[in-house]
Amino acid sequence: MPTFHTKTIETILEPVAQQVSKLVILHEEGEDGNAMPDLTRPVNVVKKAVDNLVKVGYETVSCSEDNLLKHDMPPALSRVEEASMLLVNAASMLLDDSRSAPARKKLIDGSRGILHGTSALLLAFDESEVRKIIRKCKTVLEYLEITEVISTLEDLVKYIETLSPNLTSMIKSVESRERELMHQAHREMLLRSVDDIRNYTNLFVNTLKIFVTAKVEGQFGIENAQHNRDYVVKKMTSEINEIIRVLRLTSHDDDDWD
Amino acid sequence: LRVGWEQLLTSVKRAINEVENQILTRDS
Repeated sequence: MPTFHTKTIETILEPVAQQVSKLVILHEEGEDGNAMPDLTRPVNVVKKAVDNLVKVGYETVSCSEDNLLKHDMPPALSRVEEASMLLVNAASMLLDDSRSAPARKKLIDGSRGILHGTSALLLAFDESEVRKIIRKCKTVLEYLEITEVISTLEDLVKYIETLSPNLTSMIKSVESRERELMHQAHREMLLRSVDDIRNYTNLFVNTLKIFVTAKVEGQFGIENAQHNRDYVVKKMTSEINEIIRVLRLTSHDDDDWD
Repeated sequence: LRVGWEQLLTSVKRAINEVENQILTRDS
């Protein structure tokens, strides 16, 4: 049985995957030699759903600004469309011969094809979602890179005001992704990094304040303040890079359909 | 077997509708 790397993908594809497996086993064991029912109606219902999906899919491709998504979607849509035609052909062949072995094979190939195609579509979307989260992480990294230019309290206030919503949005997205993942170890890695970032955030603001105050007032200990600031920035940067690494790991895992 | 194929096609139809829903509700 295939495994799924997100809960959404599992919820959508697991029932189909299980039933395809059952029918493949019956077919391979030659236990499906009995006359087949007329499947024209359910197959036409599937074809109509596929036609809608393909239409919506191509509309999305034409509107999207995500080039990888634009690249990945059309082959998956074609695969679903071709698979749907196999089902239509099979249903038509069964009308002529309800025991037709080639028709049963086409039914199985069509069902598998739809499973593969929809899986590829969902993966393309999932990877696109992951890229969005990674963009949020990179935005925060860019903010962290410029901490050394903050030298006045006014700069500091502006900096925190801009960084905070970006950091919050990044953390929310990563937490939401963590809840979606099936891979326990990856979930734990993301949670640990998010916890660390949360813990470092207060420290980060404090070290910035101390550094800026020391600089403005020309206080003794500026070097120490700078060292503390840089240390916390380094830690936060490292955790965000770890999040990016784990997010990328999960987007290609467990693709063992065949 | 009849029930098996009809159930499968029903599941396939449901899955396709859900995939379509995912595409439509995805924020750009």
